[in-house]
Amino acid sequence: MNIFRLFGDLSHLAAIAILLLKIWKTRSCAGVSGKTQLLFAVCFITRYIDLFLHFVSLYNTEKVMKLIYISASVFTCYLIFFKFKATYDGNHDSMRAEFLIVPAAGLACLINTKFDAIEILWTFSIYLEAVAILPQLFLISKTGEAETITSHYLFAQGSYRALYILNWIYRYHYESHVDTIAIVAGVVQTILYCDFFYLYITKVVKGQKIVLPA
Amino acid sequence: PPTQSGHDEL
Repeated sequence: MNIFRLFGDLSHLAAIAILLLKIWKTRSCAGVSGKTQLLFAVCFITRYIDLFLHFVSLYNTEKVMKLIYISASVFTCYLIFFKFKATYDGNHDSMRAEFLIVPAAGLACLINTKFDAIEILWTFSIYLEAVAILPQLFLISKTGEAETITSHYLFAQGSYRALYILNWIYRYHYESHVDTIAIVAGVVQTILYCDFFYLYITKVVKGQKIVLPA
Repeated sequence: PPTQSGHDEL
């Protein structure tokens, strides 16, 4: 464990918590893409499938973190599609999730480190996570704005994988560890946030709201 | 050379 990965995981936890708090406190999921949250839930379930296969006691923080990610993302989807369904902005959340899921699944079958079920599910989860934020960014471009709290959520969500890139550099250098598929997908994922990062740094930090076109 | 060991990250 290194500082980059620690802060990356904390940033990821913060993003999940910020979004949950936003929806719970405002009792509304306006401006939130339900499809992105569904895709994240699929990512966690397919990546941490080992939790369901051979359940071992919660003997370490990693198992607890995996359970937190899965339960929090499923609960978020429940809030969006059931509890606060009336506030779900389905018209603007119109990016076709199939256009993300099918290529990720196909690519996972073509490019992977081992052709076995668990490994392909893990690879699918990594590829899907790289593009899972697109429906959310698409929704913001359709509505033309993002609530400040949603911007904080996106900043934390984007920072998590950006910090993981630093973690991978650290591990390559000091532990001579490399996970090529995760690194390539993580770089693609972080690049997708660049435009948002620019808007966040130049606007939200100064107390302004993100309004598109910038 | 760096080794491609298992996936030990979240």
